[in-house]
Amino acid sequence: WPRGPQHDEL
Amino acid sequence: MNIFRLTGDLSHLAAIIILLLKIWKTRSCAGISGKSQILFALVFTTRYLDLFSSFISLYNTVMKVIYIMCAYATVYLIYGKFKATYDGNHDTFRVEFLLIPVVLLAVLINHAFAPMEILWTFSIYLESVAILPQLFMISKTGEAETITTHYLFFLGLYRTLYLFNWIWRFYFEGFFDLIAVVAGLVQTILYCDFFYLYITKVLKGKKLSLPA
Repeated sequence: WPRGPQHDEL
Repeated sequence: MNIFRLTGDLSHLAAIIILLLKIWKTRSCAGISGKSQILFALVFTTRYLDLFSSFISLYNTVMKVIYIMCAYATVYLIYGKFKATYDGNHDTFRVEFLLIPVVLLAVLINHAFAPMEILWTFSIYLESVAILPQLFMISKTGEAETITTHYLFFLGLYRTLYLFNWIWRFYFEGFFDLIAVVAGLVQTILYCDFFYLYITKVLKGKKLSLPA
């Protein structure tokens, strides 16, 4: 199941 | 982290605090669009669900919690405690005209067809247009309290600074997120008209009034 990039910005 | 992103986050935090204090101190939410505040609470809720699934940094976690708490506190003050001062007659923007396209776009254009990713994408797209009910309300009333213009200035400045943050990250980190950048550009462009009025009027001590 694809997760996508981890987003580190608010 | 870079200076643009840090000052952007602090500008965003300043806007949120200014609005909360304005409503709390004046015990009135006159001139404030409750619809925009609900949309912002929705933006934070859908974007910060990863609070429970991934830890990035203490700063990231603390700021997310503060944003969510302030957003819901603001909505509560508008629709709960001070609802007698809520100007519903002028807060008439049809938010379904925002939500439906944003949902469709989030499902069609995203980085991955996964629940968390689609929610994040929905939140990014929604944030870029969430201020429209507020700007629409000001155009209907033809004016805005000065403190409200400061709130809008810092809110608009935050995403403008984020644009520089993305330029910085592109060159120094090779980081680039097309969805965030395009939505951020749209969001900033929506403020241009307001920025012009703010700089030419409010900063010269005049009240912000639109030609009705």
